[in-house]
Amino acid sequence: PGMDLTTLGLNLNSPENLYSTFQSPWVDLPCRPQDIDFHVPWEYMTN
Amino acid sequence: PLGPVPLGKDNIFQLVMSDSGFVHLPHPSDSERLRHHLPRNPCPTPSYYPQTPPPHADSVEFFQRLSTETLFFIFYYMEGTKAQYLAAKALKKQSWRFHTKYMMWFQRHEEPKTINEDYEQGTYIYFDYEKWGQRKKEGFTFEYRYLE
Amino acid sequence: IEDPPGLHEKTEYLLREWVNMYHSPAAGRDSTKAFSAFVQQMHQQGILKTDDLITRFFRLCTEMCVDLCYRALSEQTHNSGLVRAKCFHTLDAFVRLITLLVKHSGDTANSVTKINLLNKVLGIVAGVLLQDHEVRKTEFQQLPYHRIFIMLFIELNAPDIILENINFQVLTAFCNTFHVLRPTKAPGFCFAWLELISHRVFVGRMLALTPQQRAWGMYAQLLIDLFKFLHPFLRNAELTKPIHFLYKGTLRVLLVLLHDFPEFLCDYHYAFCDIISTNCIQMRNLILSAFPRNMRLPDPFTPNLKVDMLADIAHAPRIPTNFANMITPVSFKNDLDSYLKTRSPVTFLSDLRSSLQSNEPGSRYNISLMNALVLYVGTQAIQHIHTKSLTPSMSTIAHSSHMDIFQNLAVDLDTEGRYLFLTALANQLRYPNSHTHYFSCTLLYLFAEANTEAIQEQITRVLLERLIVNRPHPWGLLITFIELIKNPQFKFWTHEFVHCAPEIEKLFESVARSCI
Repeated sequence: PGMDLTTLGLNLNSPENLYSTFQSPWVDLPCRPQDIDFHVPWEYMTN
Repeated sequence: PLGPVPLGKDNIFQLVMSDSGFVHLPHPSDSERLRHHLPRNPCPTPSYYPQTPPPHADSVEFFQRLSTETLFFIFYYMEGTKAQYLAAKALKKQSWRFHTKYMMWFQRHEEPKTINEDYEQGTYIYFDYEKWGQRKKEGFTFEYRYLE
Repeated sequence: IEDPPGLHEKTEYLLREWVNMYHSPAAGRDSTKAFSAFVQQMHQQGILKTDDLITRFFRLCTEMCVDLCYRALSEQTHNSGLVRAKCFHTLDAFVRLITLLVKHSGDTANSVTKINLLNKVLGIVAGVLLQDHEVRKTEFQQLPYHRIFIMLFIELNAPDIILENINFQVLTAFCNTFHVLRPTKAPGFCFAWLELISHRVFVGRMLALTPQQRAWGMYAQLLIDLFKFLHPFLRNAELTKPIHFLYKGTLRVLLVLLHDFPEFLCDYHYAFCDIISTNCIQMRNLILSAFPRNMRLPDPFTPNLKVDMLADIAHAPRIPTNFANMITPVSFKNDLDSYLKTRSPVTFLSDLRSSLQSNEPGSRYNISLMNALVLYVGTQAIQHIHTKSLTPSMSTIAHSSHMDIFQNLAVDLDTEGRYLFLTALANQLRYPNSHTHYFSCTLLYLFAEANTEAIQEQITRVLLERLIVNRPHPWGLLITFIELIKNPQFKFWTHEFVHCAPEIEKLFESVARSCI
């Protein structure tokens, strides 16, 4: 009967895009904000 | 319904190679910049701990509900990430402003005593990332060329 | 051909220098200060003198970076975080160097020089990978190559005016490289490969941000590469753990595409279903369930739903694949066109079965040819009906050269061939459009006009196997099956096969209950 695709860790009812927080084909959780590399202003790179 | 087909030599080789690839699967951090301060550190937790972030945890509205100290922590320790960006946005909504020379966040404690084209001067609260705490500074000149 | 004497040492020195400069606080924003100084050093060492030297430099750098990773991976096996940090320390610096060399190659406006250099570097990394894969075999490590490709892609897609101007060529270069490194060619790299092509930045650029869907075709080719790799293993249904893992990862990616880019799946459904194994019913259903986001699908369970009154069924779906060209040889295509036009010679029908047969191991039929024939005849039929200012229905699709071919195939083929034929028809049951409507009518017509119960049973089986798997189910499949079991014209419940065993009877009743 195949798999229950709702158990693969994707919010299929989300009104937002899924690809922008898609972490990996092997992980059943989306990216958290701290997992997503972002182009922040250069001044923010304090380190 | 069409029945199985014996695998050819190429297919057997592909199975052997994918087996070995499976042993060294890519890790999510392989596609992320190095996280110097907070690298991923998987730690088993009891199953009754929340296993997923709360809903809409990646929105500005959620970040605005976090304490300012949490926002500062995210800003300084998760640099180059969406979390830092959202923390900065939330801080700005609470009237904090980033000083690019001192690399600190400032907030007017009172209406500045002087404001002109180039600077404003007065009493400010700022967050000292080295001492990790908020401080008050009287008579501080905030030059606009250092305003982010 | 041997490297010139001393080049290895020079390269090692330069690479080490660059890594130090990259990590130094004085490197400047985006390493621009460090880069200016480093390019001088490269000139002084003569690395940039000739194309051959540049090529050798990149190859040696790649090999050194890879060797460093293998050493790190073998030294410390208990702390993978530290090992990765050590590898990325050099790999990320190398990637930044490549990015800056590409960006500043030639004049600002000269994209040709930049892309040529990028293609050269990608080709070199791919070549080193394939050689490494060949030599080390099961000891091959995906990590260094995965890191180089993903970080290079991310850097070359940074918000920058120079890079934006060459973005489409950058995407093309990466897609070509990923195609060269497809799983059938580098199976030891397949997990990293799927991670690369499903990365959010890559998907975003390929499917969302590139205007006019210009990159869709390239992305479709990568998915086809993936399906081709999985095909023989999925066909045999017994999956090893790694292949099952890869299959599950593929389903996740397809779900993301179904949610975010259903129109992409709609456009390429034919190409995908042509390669997906016939027993991969759920994966195929996933693709066939896609429908355009601006479309509102009527509830297939609506009582008295008048499908032929829906406005959408007048419109043909977009199918970029040139399926007409897949009808080969040319002589067969000419005979087919001639028969469609004139209904002669009659021998065309009796020769049809042998034209579809194949000597390929594993299938006695040419499945791609079958699929192309079915879609071509069907689209020609729709066109023919429209020229008479009619719409497809049970009466207008009948008594035509097109239906002659379909009925002949239903009767003349053996069980295997008929299964493939019916599968090809059922693959067009999707969202409301002219193809879904025509092929739905065709399946029902073939059921009604079948001269043996075996044909009716097989039509039922082809539909049922798509319904009893877990969701999603294509709209066209549902309305076809509902029509079959509801419409008294088909006398569905009187057939012996419906009652051939208690389990089967229960199954049909259960499906009917959920449908009605």
